[in-house]
Parts: sequence; C-alpha cells; structure tokens
Amino acid sequence: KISPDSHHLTVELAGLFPSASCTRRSPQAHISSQREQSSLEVIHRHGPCGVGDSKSPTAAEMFVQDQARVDFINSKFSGKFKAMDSLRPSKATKIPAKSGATIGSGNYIVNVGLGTPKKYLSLIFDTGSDLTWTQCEPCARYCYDQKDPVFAPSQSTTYSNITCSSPDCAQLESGTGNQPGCSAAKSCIYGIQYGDQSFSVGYFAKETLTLTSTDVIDNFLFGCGQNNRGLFGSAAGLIGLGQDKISIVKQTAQKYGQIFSYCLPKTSSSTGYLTFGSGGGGGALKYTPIIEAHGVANFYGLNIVGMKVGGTQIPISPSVFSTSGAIIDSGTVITRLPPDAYSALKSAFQKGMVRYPKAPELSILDTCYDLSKYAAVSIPKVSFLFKGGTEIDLDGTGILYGASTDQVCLAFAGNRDPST
Amino acid sequence: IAIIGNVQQKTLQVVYDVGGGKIGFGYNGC
Repeated sequence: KISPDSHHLTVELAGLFPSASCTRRSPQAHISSQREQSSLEVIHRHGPCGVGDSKSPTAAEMFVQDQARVDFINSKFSGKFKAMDSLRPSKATKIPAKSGATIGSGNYIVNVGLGTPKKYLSLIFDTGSDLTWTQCEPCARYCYDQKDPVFAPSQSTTYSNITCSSPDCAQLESGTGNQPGCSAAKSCIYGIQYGDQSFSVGYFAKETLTLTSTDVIDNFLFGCGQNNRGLFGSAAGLIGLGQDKISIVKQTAQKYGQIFSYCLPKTSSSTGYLTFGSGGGGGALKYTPIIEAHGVANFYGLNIVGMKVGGTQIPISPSVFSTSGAIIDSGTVITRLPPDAYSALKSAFQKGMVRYPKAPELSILDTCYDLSKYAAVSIPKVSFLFKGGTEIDLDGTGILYGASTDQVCLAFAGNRDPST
Repeated sequence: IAIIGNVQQKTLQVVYDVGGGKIGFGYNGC
C-alpha cells in the first residue's frame, strides 16, 4: 500500500512472513492464450507449497550458502575459480555446509516431465547457469536423496546418449566451464560445479522434455547425472536459464523466441510462475538492455546507474556501478551492492526508519529493526535506476527481510571489496 | 559485481527477452 506521500510504502508485518498453508495463484492469471507460451508453477523449496523438504535452513544457514554462491559468481568475474578459503571472509556466520553446496539456497523450483512415458521431476531454475541436468539411475557414483524417483533412462523410449564425436558434445565447455569427457563407450561426459564442492557429472544426453501438457520439447540436450553432490535438498536437479547455447532458452529459441519470464512470490507460502514465450501479464513492462557484464558472457548483465530511497536519488557516483558491473540472478537471494552504494542506501534508509527500534544484525544483514509492536510500518520506497531512465520500485517484501517480527532487516548486503 | 537477488525481484514480472537483448519489469506480476 502506498502512503499519501507516495515515497513511502506501508508494509503489513504479516505480509513479510509465510503462512502455514499454501496459497496457489490461478495458473491462468497471467496467460495470454493467443501467443505461444508455456507456463509452469513456481514454488519455493522451503515453504508449505514446496516439495516437503526435510528441513528449511535457518536464515544464517541460508545466508552462508548465499554468500558462497556470490563468492563463486565473483570468482568467475575475477577470472579464475579460487578455493573458497582464499576468498575474503564473509560476514555470514560460518556454518559447515555438509556436502558442498552453493547452488544457493533461495531455491525456486518447477515441475517438469522427462522421458517417454514422462516422469515428473522438481528442478531448481537458475538464470546464473546454463546446463539443465537431473540425477539418473543407476547413480553409478553417487546420488543425493531427492523427493521424486530418480530418472531411469533405461525406462524411456526416447532417451539417447550424445556421442563424443557429436558437435553437441564439443559445445559443452562454454556452458559448463569444463572440457567434456568421453566414456569407454564413446559417450559424451559432462561435468559442472557450482562452487565449494557442489557438482554434477554424468552423460550428456537427448530426451523429450515436457513443460506442460501441450508443450513438449523433443531432442532436448541435458545432463543425466551419475555423480551428484550438494545441498540441492529434495530437488532432482536444475534448469539452466543462462545465455549459453546449451541453455533451455537457446535450445527452444524456435519455439519460444528466446523469451522467458518469471514472477517470484511474496513469501514461500504462495506460488509464482515461470513462462517460456512472450506472455502478457502484470501491467506495462519497463525495459532495460541486457549487457555483457565484464565480458562474462552467460550472466544477464544490467546497467544500474543509481538508486532512490524515499523518492530521492541517493549520493552514489555513477562510476561505482560502472566499475562493479551488475547482473540479475534468480539463484542469489540477497542483493549485493558495491560498498559505497550499500553505505549510501543504508544511511538513507536509516533516516527513514528513525521511529523504529533497532534490532541486532542478522548475519550479512546489518540494518535490522524490532517491529514486534507494529501491525504495519511505513518504510521508504527503494528503487533501482537503470541507464536509459528505467526506474523500478521494489515491493515491500523486496526491501525488508524478516527472520521474525523482532528482527526485520534491510534486505541488501554490501560487497567487501569494490573490485568484486 | 553487484547482483540483483531474488528477494528484490519478488512480485515483479521479470521478462528476459534474450533475443531482443533486453529485460523488462512489470509490477504486480504475482
């Protein structure tokens, strides 16, 4: 709700937290039927709509995984992957992640069918990577526990391995970052890692992918993982939505025109959608160009030129964002800003929150408030300014992150070192 | 690198028009 001066948002505390039961959105709500598109329901892995994950991570655990993903993304921009311990110590409290894991933790998943007859699998979708893979029988080396039955290629009539000599095999490196291998039977072997030991290795294969009952993709190239480790929770694998040619976006270019969209729900107890093809929906769209962030091709780079708090542009020199560069990533939970930008955001936001009592820091979030005495609060609006004049206002749930009503924090974190 | 995370994207309809080289944002997407 916008308060009279339109530079502040009225946020109801209850709206920041998931409810016990799931509120599904009507899948047709945003579909414009006349155009070719395919819409999948998006659920948050750790909410009541989810796949019944064993246990949700605490905020601190989530932020540790989130920081590891951010470190890994930064390492790609710094030219080489550094061992985790050489990266700067993060503010996130160190919780030993079990078997590796930085697929990140803010996982949004969709249900797709694979093979003939189709078998349903819950896959994480990730704009920060390109390869789609799932765990496959016989799990020659290792499969982590997943909710859905592990995909069995032997039971599908449309499955085939890609041979080492196939051009599809040669193109793997740009999408996974690793040279493909070759098995004794001349089958193409892929390997992908997501940072700090989480990875998937297996056969690069072709299969029929069913997005919805009416949208079936034949000869879809994906990874059939025989050795998979990481805290992917109960998800069966991952859908890569990056810009490499092995991404589902490029593989379905003819059908969907290289357009996809998603909406991530306010809380983990409601659902969103992932749509392939040009879908209508949510009002007029404001566009900004995709740029190549610092020459790392597969990420979706954006040109942020500034930010506004409470309707006023905050003092950040334009060079701050042009030096750091910026990407948008569905797999990173908390937005990371260059240090100067974060400190300007923090001080402007604090000025607009003086009436509320402070609360202790929450891991990487250092600007927190005790709002347990309020049913609703009035907070300064926060907006991103992109080159070309596009200005995007954030929802209240995009400005505040609540671990509990007595610890509600500004949902941004500063990078440590401007060059990252 | 600055990274716009998924918390900040909540309720926005985020349209990746990769062929068109642009990203669109719409309010009240969900």
